[in-house]
Amino acid sequence: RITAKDLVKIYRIGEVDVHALRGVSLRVEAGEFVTVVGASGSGKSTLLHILGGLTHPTSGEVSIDGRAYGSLSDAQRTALRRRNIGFVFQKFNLLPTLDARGNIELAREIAGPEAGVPQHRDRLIDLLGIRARLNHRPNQLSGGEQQRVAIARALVNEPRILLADEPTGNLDSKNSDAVLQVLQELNRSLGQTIVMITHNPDAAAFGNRTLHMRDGQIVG
Amino acid sequence: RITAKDLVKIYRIGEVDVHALRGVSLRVEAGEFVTVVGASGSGKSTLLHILGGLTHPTSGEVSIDGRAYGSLSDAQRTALRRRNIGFVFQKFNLLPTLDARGNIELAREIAGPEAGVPQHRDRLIDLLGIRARLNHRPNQLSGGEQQRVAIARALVNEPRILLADEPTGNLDSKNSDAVLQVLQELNRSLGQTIVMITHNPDAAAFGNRTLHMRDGQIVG
Ligand SMILES: Nc1ncnc2c1ncn2[C@@H]1O[C@H](COP(=O)(O)OP(=O)(O)OP(=O)(O)O)[C@@H](O)[C@H]1O
Ligand SMILES: Nc1ncnc2c1ncn2[C@@H]1O[C@H](COP(=O)(O)OP(=O)(O)OP(=O)(O)O)[C@@H](O)[C@H]1O
Ligand SMILES: [Mg+2]
Ligand SMILES: [Mg+2]
Repeated sequence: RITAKDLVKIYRIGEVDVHALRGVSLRVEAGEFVTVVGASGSGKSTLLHILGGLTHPTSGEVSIDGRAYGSLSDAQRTALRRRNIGFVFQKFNLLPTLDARGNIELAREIAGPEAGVPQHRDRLIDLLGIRARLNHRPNQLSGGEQQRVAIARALVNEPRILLADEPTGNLDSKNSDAVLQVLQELNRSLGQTIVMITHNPDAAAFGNRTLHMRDGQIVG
Repeated sequence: RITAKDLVKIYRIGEVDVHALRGVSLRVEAGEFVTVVGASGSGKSTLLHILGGLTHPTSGEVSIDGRAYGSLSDAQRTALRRRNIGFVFQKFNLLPTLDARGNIELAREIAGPEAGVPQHRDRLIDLLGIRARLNHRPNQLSGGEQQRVAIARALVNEPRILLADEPTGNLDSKNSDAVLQVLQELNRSLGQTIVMITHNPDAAAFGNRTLHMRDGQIVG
């Protein structure tokens, strides 16, 4: 379960304050599939990074299963994240010097004893249609192929929570449907908790509920 | 006018050949707005890079207004590209050390005497809704904001040809519509030639015709 209370995030650029989040509270129960929509710049990625413990809020608190990030050391927060959270970044964040296989394997190595089993990795690779591209480095992959490698990397350890930032933004409808079917299947059969940002209204419909953001707030 | 004849592009990865383009021919007349659709990995970005003179085909020829890339020196091809072609990249390719204003201004400086006028730049910035973000560097911008800066940069010199690789992939519907309206307006009022890759069927409908790609070929 993810709990967030009164999240505020203010960035400073020169003399100006950018209010990226203006007081966001939410609760995602274990096993939910929540989608997040809203205009460009409305604070979606900022929210996801804070939920994942990658960014500190200016004020407010996030807890994972009752453990508040603010009460943990950096090392403890990193360990919590590595064991529980898979993250698909809006710009993929693949390591440029490793090929697709290496990027996915690195995620398994980092998880140590919590690493996913090889059969799960192989099944994901086939479901996402990237088996023929495992030897390619990121700059030798199409945009949509990079995105699918990023998705495989996020899912390979069967994380309890998946935070996905526009995972179908670079995909055609056929591949997009395949990805959403995979996410829905993992949610229904493994009870994986998913928070997914999307601009695609059809993709938003895959969640069991949708949060709308505008100007740094969740709006009813 | 853009003419392409029998384009083949083969990448080599280790022992394996990847046939990204398998014989593509096309003609885009001056003033056309052509959209390109197709599955992830079907060769769309490869085609666009070759049309823009950024990548050499393995075989085949591209000509811009009758001048074949293959007959030009590297310096001549670069000059032809800078004067005539604006490119919106699938991953934006903004310079990380410059802010949004700097990225856009650099495009004007590079064009030298062919630079667009400041009024055109200012109008684009307002139409794309990025005026409040000009002091932000790319990693201080949302995904959709980076995309809109990349679009402004490509258009600021009023290039005769715009090659746009999924320019609305990271945008919500409102911003996406705004971008497509801008492109349609430039095409209709200035006669700007546009070749746009998109996964969004609604966006594809903005062109006067659509090319479908599958497995490295244009299919009827
Ligand atoms: N530098 C490279 N080296 C090897 N293979 C490459 C390279 N660039 C692209 N490819 C391969 O060529 C094929 C076509 O790539 P391309 O980027 O043109 O696809 P695309 O249609 O733009 O896909 P997407 O919709 O996912 O962006 C892909 O299968 C990709 O893996
Ligand atoms: N590091 C930063 N420094 C300054 N401002 C930032 C930074 N990161 C984000 N912002 C600003 O905060 C606002 C929210 O950004 P965020 O990335 O959360 O938006 P988003 O909803 O994900 O947008 P998109 O749909 O375009 O990806 C944006 O206006 C952006 O310019
Ligand atoms: Mg975002
Ligand atoms: Mg592409």
